[in-house]
Amino acid sequence: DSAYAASSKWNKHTLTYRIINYPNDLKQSTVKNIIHDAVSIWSNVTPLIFQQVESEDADIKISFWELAHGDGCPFDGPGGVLGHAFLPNSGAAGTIHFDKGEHWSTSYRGFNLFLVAIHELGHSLGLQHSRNWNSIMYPRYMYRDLRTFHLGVDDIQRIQQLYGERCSSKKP
Amino acid sequence: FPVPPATDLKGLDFAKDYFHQFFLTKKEPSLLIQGEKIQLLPQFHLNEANLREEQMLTVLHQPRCGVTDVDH
Repeated sequence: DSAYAASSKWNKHTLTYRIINYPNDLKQSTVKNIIHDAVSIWSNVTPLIFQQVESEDADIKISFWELAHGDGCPFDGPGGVLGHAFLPNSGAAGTIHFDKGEHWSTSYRGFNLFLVAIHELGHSLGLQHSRNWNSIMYPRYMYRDLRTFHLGVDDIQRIQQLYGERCSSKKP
Repeated sequence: FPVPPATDLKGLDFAKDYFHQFFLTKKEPSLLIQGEKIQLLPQFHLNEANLREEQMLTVLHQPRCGVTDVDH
């Protein structure tokens, strides 16, 4: 309902994020680029601004863990659960965990980190799962062609309900 | 009563765990009743006519996000 939706969002438009650790399969620079591209997907359709920082008090904290990792939601090794994230109104707001036991990739092999990162970032911004297969917030992993990837109408409408539309600098 | 094969029990246990992890709060009893199974169907774009246990289990084993599907 609207009361829940209103509470499950950040009350600011500039959000910092920190990458705490990295997976085994990808270079650190590659992961940084992937996360940068993933946050851009959401900032392109909202007034949100994302800044990568190294400080511990970042709004969004991204990390990779194996099996039980202290939050009561253990990972399960290769396959199964790929990651999870906490909504803005939860106790661990902005926390994103990826399963370090997966084979993360930049392609169709294993699991594409860019696609999963967009999904988990959606949670950390306040979005729940969608039943729409075309939505990036659909709960099951589906590889999508990165050359033509774009958010679904459902995704854009729901994130803009929380944060509004991006003000374009271009005049009509 | 006939005793179901061990493999069926394993699959049913997985389905129960899955359902309770992603669709229910942890306070609710760990049972996969017919009503809950029917509630699962639209999640997987299945219908009762073509539902077979192994088909549902195949879908349940697909990689996914660990966040619950419960609509708040």
